[in-house]
Amino acid sequence: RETQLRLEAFYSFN
Amino acid sequence: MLELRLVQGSLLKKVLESIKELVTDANFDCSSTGFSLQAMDSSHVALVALLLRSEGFEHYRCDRNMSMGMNLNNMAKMLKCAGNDDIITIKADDGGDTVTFMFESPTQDKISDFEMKLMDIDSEHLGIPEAEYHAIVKMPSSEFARICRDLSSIGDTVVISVTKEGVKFSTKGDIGSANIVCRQNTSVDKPEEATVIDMNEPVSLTFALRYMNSFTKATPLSNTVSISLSNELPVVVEYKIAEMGYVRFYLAPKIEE
Repeated sequence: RETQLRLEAFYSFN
Repeated sequence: MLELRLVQGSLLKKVLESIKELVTDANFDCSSTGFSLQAMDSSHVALVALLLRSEGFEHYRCDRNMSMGMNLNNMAKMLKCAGNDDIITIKADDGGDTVTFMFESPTQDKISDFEMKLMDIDSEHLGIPEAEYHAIVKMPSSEFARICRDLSSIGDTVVISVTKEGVKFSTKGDIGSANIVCRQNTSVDKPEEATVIDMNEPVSLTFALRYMNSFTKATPLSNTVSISLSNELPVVVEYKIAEMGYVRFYLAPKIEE
């Protein structure tokens, strides 16, 4: 199955 | 005090049409650099970053940095009332709770102003560092829109693979599968019709077509689109706004469990 990653997996909050 | 006069008002209309499906509410930030926005969709899978540089406005006054929370659907409703040839001016007072959009017809015989209530939005800004991408594909924006639309009638996801041979868009669904390969093609008459593939390393990533299709709402903003891909990063789909800036969409990939 494919899992949708979220942006926070790559970038952090300022 | 903020006063931004945009002669090509249709640009702002097109910008709103391109992002209102993805994001409901967002803060527009105004500084000496320009008019900008960064916002994620509600599921934090996609992000839109908009920049309209101050130099692109005929008149740009922004006495202090301001952040204005707007409902994008409501803003789009108001901007729809501007004619395509109208000059649009955005006005706001420091600390005020409204923004005014003024529309002037090219012959100055009709002047309208629409005042919209601002809203308080807690926005979380993601820090997105500059990245080296494994591959950057530049292609006609209408071609990219067509591919995303065609593939979404077959499947829910698209695999974008870049190799020396070209860029391949693939999908699979209940009724079958599809592959579309675009080769580098720089010998066309007009540069905006070219497909240019700048690849350092082969890359292959899977994305939800629903989001890609939403990004293609920005097609009227630019004849070309650039798609930046790295194996470990979200894709960046960028539409340049002539002499003003850009709308960039970031989309996190799907991975095999």
